Amino acid sequence: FGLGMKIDSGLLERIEAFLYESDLGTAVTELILDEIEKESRKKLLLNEADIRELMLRLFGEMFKDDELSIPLEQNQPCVVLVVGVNGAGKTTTIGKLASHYSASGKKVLIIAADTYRAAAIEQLDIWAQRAGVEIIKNLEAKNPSGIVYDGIQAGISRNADLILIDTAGRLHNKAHLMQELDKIRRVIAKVIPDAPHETLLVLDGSIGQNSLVQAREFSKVTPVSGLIVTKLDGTAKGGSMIAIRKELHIPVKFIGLGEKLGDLLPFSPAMFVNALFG
Amino acid sequence: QLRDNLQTIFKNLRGQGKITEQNIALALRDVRRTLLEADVNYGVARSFIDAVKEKALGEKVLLSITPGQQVIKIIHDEMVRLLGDTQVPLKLDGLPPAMIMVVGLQGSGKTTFAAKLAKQLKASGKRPMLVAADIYRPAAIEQLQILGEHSSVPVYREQNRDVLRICRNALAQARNSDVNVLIFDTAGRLHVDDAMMEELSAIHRELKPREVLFVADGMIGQDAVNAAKAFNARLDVTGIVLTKMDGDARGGAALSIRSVTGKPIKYISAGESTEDLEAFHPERFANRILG
Ligand SMILES: Nc1nc2c(ncn2[C@@H]2O[C@H](COP(=O)(O)OP(=O)(O)OP(=O)(O)O)[C@@H](O)[C@H]2O)c(=O)[nH]1
Ligand SMILES: Nc1nc2c(ncn2[C@@H]2O[C@H](COP(=O)(O)OP(=O)(O)OP(=O)(O)O)[C@@H](O)[C@H]2O)c(=O)[nH]1
Ligand SMILES: [Mg+2]
Ligand SMILES: [Mg+2]
Repeated sequence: FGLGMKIDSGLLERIEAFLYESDLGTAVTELILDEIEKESRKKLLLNEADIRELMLRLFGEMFKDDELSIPLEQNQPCVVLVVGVNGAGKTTTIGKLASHYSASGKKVLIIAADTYRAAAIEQLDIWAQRAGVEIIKNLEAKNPSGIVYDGIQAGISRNADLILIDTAGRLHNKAHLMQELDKIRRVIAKVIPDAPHETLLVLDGSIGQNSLVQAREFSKVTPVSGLIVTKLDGTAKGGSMIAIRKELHIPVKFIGLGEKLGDLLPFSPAMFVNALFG
Repeated sequence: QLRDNLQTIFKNLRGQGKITEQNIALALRDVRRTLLEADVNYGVARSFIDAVKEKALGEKVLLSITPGQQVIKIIHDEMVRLLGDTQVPLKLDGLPPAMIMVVGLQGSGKTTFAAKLAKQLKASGKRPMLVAADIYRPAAIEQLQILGEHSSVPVYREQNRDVLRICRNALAQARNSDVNVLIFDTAGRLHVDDAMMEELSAIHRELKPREVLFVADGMIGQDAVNAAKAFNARLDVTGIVLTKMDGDARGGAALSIRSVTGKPIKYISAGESTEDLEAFHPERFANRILG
């Protein structure tokens, strides 16, 4: 924004454009602009570094007690349910998660519970092979509950540390699909009473304000405990993750930065701010 | 929502004088906010508001309708005008087979759309063939083959690491048969991935397809303009497709993409099954974006 610029309406307008174009949305943009105006009263000239600092402070504060890790320290498999709308990156992300945890010595089991989409199981199978982990699948299965039930039983008998469940993409405004998700969650709880221990909502980083609606609606059916924001290796900034954190207090656990097995990073607010100004 | 707000703002104006800078400023602030929350790009929203302001200022307030309704009509009409025409047809003329390239960002719905389009073309008497040009995504070829079977449309596939070769061979095979429409399903890619964008350019340069359809996720946010501009600059896109419109996203991306590319929106995908492909209706879309 230029060195040592006096905060006038011209600069504020440019900052506002910058914030909106990062998909931060109205609530977060207005919050930041308020903070900037307050700051400019203390210190007449603000430059880009000051604004960056201010945002780091704001977001750092917002995200500070977030639990990024997945609860793996228990004497039973940690069950992670992966959900989200169509094409967000769930299947690919599960491959990355499997590789990530398997590399740190954990025994990972993947359950192919997308029994709907063409070649979904084949796609996940390839990821399981790449990550070097076992997969529970049934090409004849017509509904996900059965495979989820069998898969968790298998995970228990094989002493898996982590069970990752891939589900079919679903739009949150489709009642029958959200009911199916509710049923999956109940089936999981039947096998392990306090499972799923983690429900990760995968969000496409290029999606706009609908991300917040997705987070709200999915949370009504399965308590979403973490977000994974994908496709941030493009030009999208994924700003809606901030709006979601602010309104629903759901932490971002990982971000997806590509289509390969290793393209997954644990999240940090600094990462977000740097990418924003990057 | 917006309509009610605007009605309220203009409630006091009925039958008196003109729509002025003052009274329109409040209304336009509301409109701008509506557009941003509907995912219309910031810059595009700005231009839209300026255009509406220009049209609205100096309009005499008619006695037959309320000023609020008048402004709403200006806003609605301007949006419909910008969104473009309905039923812009595919260019399938010329020496057969007519070629259609389906391109876009990862996960936007290209493969699903390609199969739907193939089915629709077949139903209208064409003899389409799908080309599996995504050799990267795990099981992408299988996915297209399954969808092709469901639509009873043949799928050209080849074990080859050279995508241009695959496309070239598919064309050769089509020419040796009675296939008259060839639909290339390409891999999702980032507009900032030069190597992958060059792959598309190479196919485009050599095969010169009549149609290049940019498929965008209907829920996409501010980044829509970046991707659309880049794909259009590289390939001179001939049409836009918005998918997943059976969701509840407002779809402001339609206005953004249309504004920055100037290209027609040719199809709306509103569901996962092969029947869910519709023509674009600017009126309906304007209502959706304006909420
Ligand atoms: N560039 C990029 N592409 C990604 C990323 N994550 C996933 N993708 C791509 O996005 C597309 C969709 O990914 P999938 O894993 O199939 O998404 P999904 O959520 O399982 O999709 P459905 O099962 O159909 O709902 C694929 O082409 C992936 O390679 C990412 O972080 N960056
Ligand atoms: N609800 C709904 N889902 C859709 C629509 N179009 C596609 N999908 C779903 O979106 C997901 C992604 O679709 P694909 O056709 O695999 O997307 P793609 O662009 O080919 O993905 P890549 O090849 O990985 O870039 C799948 O789950 C599709 O079933 C639509 O109009 N509505
Ligand atoms: Mg999937
Ligand atoms: Mg595809």
